[in-house]
Amino acid sequence: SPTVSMAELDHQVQLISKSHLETCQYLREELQQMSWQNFLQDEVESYQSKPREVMWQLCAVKITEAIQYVVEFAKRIDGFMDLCQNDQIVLLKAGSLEVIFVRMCRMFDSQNNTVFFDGKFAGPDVFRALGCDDLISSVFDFAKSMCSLHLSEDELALFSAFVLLSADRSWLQEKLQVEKLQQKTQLALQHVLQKNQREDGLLHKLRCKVSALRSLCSRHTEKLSAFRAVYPDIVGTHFPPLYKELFG
Amino acid sequence: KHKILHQLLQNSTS
Repeated sequence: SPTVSMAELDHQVQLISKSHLETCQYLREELQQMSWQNFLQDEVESYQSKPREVMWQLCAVKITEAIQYVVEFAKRIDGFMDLCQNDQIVLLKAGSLEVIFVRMCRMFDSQNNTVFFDGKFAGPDVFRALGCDDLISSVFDFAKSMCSLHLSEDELALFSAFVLLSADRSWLQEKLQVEKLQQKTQLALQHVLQKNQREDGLLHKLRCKVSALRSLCSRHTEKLSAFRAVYPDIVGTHFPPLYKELFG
Repeated sequence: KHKILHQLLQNSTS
């Protein structure tokens, strides 16, 4: 691989961190200010008593909002827009939900096991009406374990870009180009971990997260197809078109 | 096929 100077790596880190901060939907300070706002028991019960399809639709809307920010993040990654459009779409289709799960640790309160959702912090019980308790509990476990790594914003930015630029996605036309971008991002990630004096095993821990992310996303797809089998019209007419494009 | 995604990618970054 071509040699990259420290200055280039620093520049890469700065660019990706900036793109991340410009597109992260909520700043840490904003989330901190809201951290005391948990759903009250009657609010939790009101989510739990929603019809399954209404709760699914609400979550699809929230995921779609978050995805729009991920698309903006991708567009601002140096080199992403130089890829052919097929590959931009392949990477976003496969990776945008993964990036949302990575970003979720910023909105997660490990102490209370709650995540910022629909204006307040919600525990897993808020999502009961979805009928996917096992998936929800895995998503919460994942967020908790990501939180335990205490990634800084620049580390999180680089890891998100690394996940998005996965060169092993199916249907890529210019795999080599994506590989180059991912390698460059990995070097920048290694560089930032070193610069922040993180422990040696952190990169390995992050690599393990990649397979956990894939498993979460494929389980989301399974749950969606099971839901669609029962409520085809709800998905067809009430789900956000972007959500259907990505996961349909 | 991916009409909205295409559109989002083509919109200039705000």
